[in-house]
Amino acid sequence: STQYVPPYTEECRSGMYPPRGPTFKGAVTWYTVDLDLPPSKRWTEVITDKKANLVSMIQAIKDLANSFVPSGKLIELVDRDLPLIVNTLPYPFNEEIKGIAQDSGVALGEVVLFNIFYEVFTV
Amino acid sequence: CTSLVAEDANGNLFHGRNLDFGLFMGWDSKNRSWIITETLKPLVVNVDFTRNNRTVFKSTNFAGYVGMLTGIRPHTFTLTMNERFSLDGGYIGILEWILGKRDGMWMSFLTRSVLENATSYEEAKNRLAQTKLLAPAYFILGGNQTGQGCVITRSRVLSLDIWELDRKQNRWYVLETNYDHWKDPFFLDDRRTPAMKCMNQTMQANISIKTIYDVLSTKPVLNKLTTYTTLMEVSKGRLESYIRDCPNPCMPW
Repeated sequence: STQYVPPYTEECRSGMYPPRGPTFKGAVTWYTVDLDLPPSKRWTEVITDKKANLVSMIQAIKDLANSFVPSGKLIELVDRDLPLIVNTLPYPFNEEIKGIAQDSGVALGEVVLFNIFYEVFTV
Repeated sequence: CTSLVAEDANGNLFHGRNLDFGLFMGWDSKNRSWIITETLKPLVVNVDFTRNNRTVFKSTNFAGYVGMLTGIRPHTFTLTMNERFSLDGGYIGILEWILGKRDGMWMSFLTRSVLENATSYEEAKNRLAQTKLLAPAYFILGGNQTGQGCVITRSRVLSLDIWELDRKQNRWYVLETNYDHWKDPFFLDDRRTPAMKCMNQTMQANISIKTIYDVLSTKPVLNKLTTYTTLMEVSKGRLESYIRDCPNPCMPW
C-alpha cells in the first residue's frame, strides 16, 4: 500500500478525535499572560515551568551551530552581538525578551536568536 | 506546516493547523526524528492573554517565543502563519535592519500585534496584507461570518495574492502548506494534495473540529516535523492544541 513507500501517503484517517494513540504525544498546558503587567514580568510563570526545556532546546541549537562552526565563533557572535539588536526591536517585545532571559538564565543573545529565528532560518 | 480555514454548511468557520519545524536541523538516526523538533515539543504551551482580567486573545506558543504563529481572537478572527521560502528572504530584511533601515516588521511581532489590537477580520486582513515585513510569509486568516477565510501570500514588501473562500465557486475551504497556491508544490514535498483529497472526501456537510483533526492526522500532512496540531472554532472562542508524534513509516517532512 502507499503507506509503505515515500511519501507514505495514508488513506484519509477518521475517528482520530478525541486525540489518543501513537500520533498523540500529549495535551498542552494553559497559562495566562497578563498584559497589564510590565512586559518583563509577563512570561515569568511560563518560563519558570519551562526553563529546563528552553535551556535544552537552546543547547540543541548551539550544538547544531557548533557542528557547522566548531570554533564556537558563531555562538560567540550570537552572545556578543545579538544583545545589541534587542533594543532596536519594537516595544514591548524587546522588554519581554529581556524578561525571558532574566527568568530563564539563558543568555540574552540566545533568547533574541530564538525570537527572530523565522527571519534567520530563511537563510 | 499545513493550515486550513473551512466553513460548514451552516456558515460556521473552523481553523486548523499543523506546526512543522526543524527541517535539516539535526537528524537523530537512532530515534528517526529531528532533534530540534523533539526539543520544541515540550515547549508547546497554550496562552490566554488578558487585560483587566478579560481575555484579549489566546494562542499556542513555544515557551520563550513572544511572537505569534497560531492564535484566536475569540468570536472575531483566527490566525496562523506558514513559512514561505523566497530568495528575497529574511536575511535581506535582517541586513537592512542592522544597517539601520527599519521600516519593516518582524513577522511574528506583526501577528502578535494583530491578535492583540485588531478588532475585526477586515482590519486584521488589511494589516497582514499591507505591513512591510522582514521576511516573506503566508498568513491564513479566518473571520466570524460566512465567506470570511483567506490565505494572504506575502513577499517582504508586497501582498502577492489574497485567496478567499468563495461560496459561488464552491470553495468552502482554503488550505495552505508552504507553496504559492497557484503553483504546484515541490514534488518531493506535496502535502497539499493528500490534505485536499481528505478535505474533499470529508465534504462540507461533515466538516467539524473532529474531521479537521482527522485530516491533520493523515500522513504526510502529519510528518516527522509536526510538533503540534491546533484546532480553533471562532464562534465558540475555542482553541485546543495537541502535541503530535508520527509513528514509522513516516515522511521526514
